[in-house]
Formats: sequence, structure tokens, C-alpha cells
Amino acid sequence: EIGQRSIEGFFKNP
Amino acid sequence: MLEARLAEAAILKRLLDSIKELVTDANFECNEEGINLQAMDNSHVALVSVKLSASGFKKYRCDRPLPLGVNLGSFTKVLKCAKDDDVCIIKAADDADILSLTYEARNSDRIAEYEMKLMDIDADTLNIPDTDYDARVSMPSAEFTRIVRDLSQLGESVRIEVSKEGVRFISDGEAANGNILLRQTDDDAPPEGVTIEMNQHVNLTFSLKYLVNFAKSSTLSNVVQLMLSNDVPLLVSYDFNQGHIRYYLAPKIGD
Repeated sequence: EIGQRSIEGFFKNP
Repeated sequence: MLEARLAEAAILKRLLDSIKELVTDANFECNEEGINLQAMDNSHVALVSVKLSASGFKKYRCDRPLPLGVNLGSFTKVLKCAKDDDVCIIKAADDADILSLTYEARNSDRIAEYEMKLMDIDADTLNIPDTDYDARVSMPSAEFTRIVRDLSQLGESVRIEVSKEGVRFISDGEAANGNILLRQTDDDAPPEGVTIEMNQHVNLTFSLKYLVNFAKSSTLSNVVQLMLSNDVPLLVSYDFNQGHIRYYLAPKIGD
């Protein structure tokens, strides 16, 4: 989807 | 081993209804404090986090941490066999590949037993940082459901703006647009009223189809909290007696 960011970009793997 | 006795199956049924369209398979992580689930949706845009506290169960025993890998579609089907007010007992042995569910009818001697296959799920757990949100909005969950359903008729996205004026939900569709302003209700606190705390003006855009999905949790709580900061995921939180369900949604890149 255009312009949709991913949640992984904010919450990283510990 | 795990043995958990829930006073009413309804809570589990509603939880599953709230997440089954976002997530296909997930681990229910059981430990002595309760049962937790964290899972991303298939397109990695949203994250759902569920907590059921041990104290929310009539009886709860979990000797050691136990991940129960579950296909949520199958779990939903098995839970549909329970009446809302049935007592629901879930059991799993250590290293077992079966989850057993017993439904005891409240007003009869009917006892139903089901077994569901468990699966190994290799899922990453994401680290959710503690965030001081710029704005917190608390409102009736039915109102939130209505707003996102109404606006999803018009367009794919909603812009949420929190200002001194209140919280505004704006949808700009190709053929129609609309916006809904909620002001803080001075004479009514939640669950009926709206409260808005704001440190800073917030303006973020989100995909409505996810919010429509999150709103299914209104069966779990009369109140929903939205927590927002510019350029971080929206937190949509429903608290209920036995625990909570929280959804995190990554923003869209604004215009």
C-alpha cells in the first residue's frame, strides 16, 4: 500500500 | 503444565474475534503471571498484544513458561462450540502438541471436551519501547467503532488530528470527504464521555481497514484509549477485567 510504513521500522527485534 | 479455568468462555471468544482477521497463527505465551500474545499482522503494518492476567482466571496454574502455538482460525472454531456463559478450562501438558478445552454449562450437567492441535511457530517478538505519548484520547468504544466504520465508507485513510479544539477524524475520499470532531466532555467522564490530554498538537494518517478491525474489540470494553505521538505508531488500547488488548498501527506517510 502506497505510503504505508511497516511496524518493524518502529519496533525492532530485541 | 498449564491449567486455566475461565469463569466465562465469552472473554476468549471475543478476544479471538478481535484478532483472527489480523493474524493467522500465534503463540500464546503462558507463564505463572498469565497468558500473553504478541503478533504482527500478515503485512507487518500492525502489531497486536494481548494480556490475560492469572488473577483474571478462577483457577490458574502454569509450572513453567509454555508457548502454545495456535492457528487462530481453528481456535475460533473450537471456541464457537462454547456458550458465552460456559466455564472454560484450558489445559496443556509440557511439550504436548494438543490443547484441551472443556466447557462446563452453567445451568446443566453438560460437559463438552475438545482437543486442538498445537503447532511450532517461530515468530519474532518485537520490543515495544515505553513511549510518552503527546496525546491521549479516551472515548466510548462504540463511538470509535462508528467513526471508523463511517469514514471507511468514504476513503482508505483517516487523518487524526489532536489540537486544543479536540480530536478530529478526517477522511478525504475520491468522491466524498468527511470529518468528525469530538470535544472533551466536561460533564461526562468515560465510559460515556470523552477525555483528551494533549502536550503537543498531533497529526497522523492511518489506514482505516486496520482501525475497523481493531474496533471489533469494543465487545471487550466500553472504553477505548487512543495514544498518539507524531511519527510513531498509534496505540489503540482496550482494558477489561482480566487484562487488555492493545493494537499498534504504523502511520502512513502524510501528504
